[in-house]
Amino acid sequence: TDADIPVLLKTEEGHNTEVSAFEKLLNDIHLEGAQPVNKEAYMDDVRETIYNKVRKKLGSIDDITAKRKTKDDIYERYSIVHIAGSVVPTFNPSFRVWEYNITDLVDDVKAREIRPWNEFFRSLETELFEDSGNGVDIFSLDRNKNDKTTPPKKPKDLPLGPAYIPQLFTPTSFVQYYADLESINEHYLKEVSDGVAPDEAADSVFHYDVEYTSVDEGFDSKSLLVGDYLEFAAKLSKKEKLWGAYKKRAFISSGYKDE
Amino acid sequence: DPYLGRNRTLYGRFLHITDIHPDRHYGENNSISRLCHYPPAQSSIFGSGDNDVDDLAPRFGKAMAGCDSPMDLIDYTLKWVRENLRDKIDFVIWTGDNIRHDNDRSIPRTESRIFEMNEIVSGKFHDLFSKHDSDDPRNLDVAVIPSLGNNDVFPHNLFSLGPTLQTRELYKIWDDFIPQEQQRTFDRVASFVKEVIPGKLAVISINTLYLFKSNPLVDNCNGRKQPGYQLLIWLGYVLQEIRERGMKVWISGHVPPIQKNMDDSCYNKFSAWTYEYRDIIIGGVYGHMNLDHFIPVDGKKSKKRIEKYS
Repeated sequence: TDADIPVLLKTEEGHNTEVSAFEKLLNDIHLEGAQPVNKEAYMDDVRETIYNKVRKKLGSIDDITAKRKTKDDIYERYSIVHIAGSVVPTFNPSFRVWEYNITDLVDDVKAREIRPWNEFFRSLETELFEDSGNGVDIFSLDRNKNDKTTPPKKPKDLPLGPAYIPQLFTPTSFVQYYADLESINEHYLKEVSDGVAPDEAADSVFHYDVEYTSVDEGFDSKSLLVGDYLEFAAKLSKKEKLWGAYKKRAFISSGYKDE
Repeated sequence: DPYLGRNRTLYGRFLHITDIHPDRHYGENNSISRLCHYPPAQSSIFGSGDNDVDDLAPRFGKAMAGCDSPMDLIDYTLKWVRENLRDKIDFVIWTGDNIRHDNDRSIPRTESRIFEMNEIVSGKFHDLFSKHDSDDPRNLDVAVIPSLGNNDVFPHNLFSLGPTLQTRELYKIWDDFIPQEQQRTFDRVASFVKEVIPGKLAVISINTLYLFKSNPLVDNCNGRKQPGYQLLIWLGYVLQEIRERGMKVWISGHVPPIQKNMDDSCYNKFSAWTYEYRDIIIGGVYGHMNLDHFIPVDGKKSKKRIEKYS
């Protein structure tokens, strides 16, 4: 109700700054829209700070041979966060179908003993509701003693999983689908102006196409292991043409450019 | 399916879909410069209201224009999935934001409207993937694993540790997708795990808002009462159980767990878990940023950081 009342606004750099409530509101509105802003700058930042670092790390193998490090040691440090294009037309609508290895699955499933989960979740309930702690400093920036939120070390005898070595459930490829809205809307209007009923026109023109697949030019890999992604990141940090194609796909072939 | 003693065909394929953002106020031929909510003729603070053809909202939405999804885009997208993918996939990971953005001061979003739209979209997914000849609503042909988006909560981004009215309402909306034995733990952390190939493969749905630095209730993941701390306890137990069962797992959620989005302690701890359970975790799929890309996360470095700061 009082637009001039001062409030604290967290800047993108993480500092608090005092602004009027009205400015804060405008800022929130700006942040929450579906319109893309500075996405090219973000992608360039990803390239500079993340992909480039991966390339340097992979390239440094020769320097550290003395420590008997291999590329596999570097691959093992990483996991991949896959961030998807959206249906909302921030760019073009899109989604992905992943394919994964199910060879020899049937025999394996039949051989396995199946345990119900009830007992496990009952004991987890007790753990969760009892471990919220009474009188513990909730603003603590330090780790608690007996911190159960840091993981134990992976036992050495456990082999690497499907993200690192080809095996059952290893992702093998993906297909990225997209709806080219400009073309769909254009065809729709043409059909309607030709006298086709709107819903009939919609049925005939609306469709998703394959935008690209993981085996298309660039990725050059028959699997989607962490190592494949890291090698691809290294290539992206080096090759301009490949980077251009990657950004085009990041923006779902919408032709987006920062203003 | 050894639980039910039924045979099922597997295709070695799954769908990841995210950030649908349906907007029932979107109208074909409304003014794009007015968020596709109002006809161009009316004068407004948003624009001149002239009859510029380029400013008219198309039926299926317009890329990069700043409007959310027309309901037609959602319905025709799901129709396309029904006709082209439904019978060729094993499961669906669906990572949230099922309501329009909070971008129009004239039509404020309310908690009930947010839940209502989530219920509508959840119903559409259920209709699409359920087994139509079954009386049991939990009997789906294709398992669906939803997760919570930062726009799916009220106020925007703000979501506290459960049990709360919001976590209970969410369970009610998704109860056909969440295994029944997890109702109480879901009430606590709004996360769950689903076996998509019984005894072999699971998908974890993580409520990433408990790690998200834009959630005003998240200070860090070190204090015991912090939502992220409780979520990580849940995650640790679940990962260990999956390992003991000899299963593998995908992790899914709305906000990607990358440094830009998470409080440092939450980011480091989450990355450390994915590193130490690299024998079972296949990967993580997320939404929120609308850009199709991948981020490699150095889990060993995160572990070192935790050790350094402790």
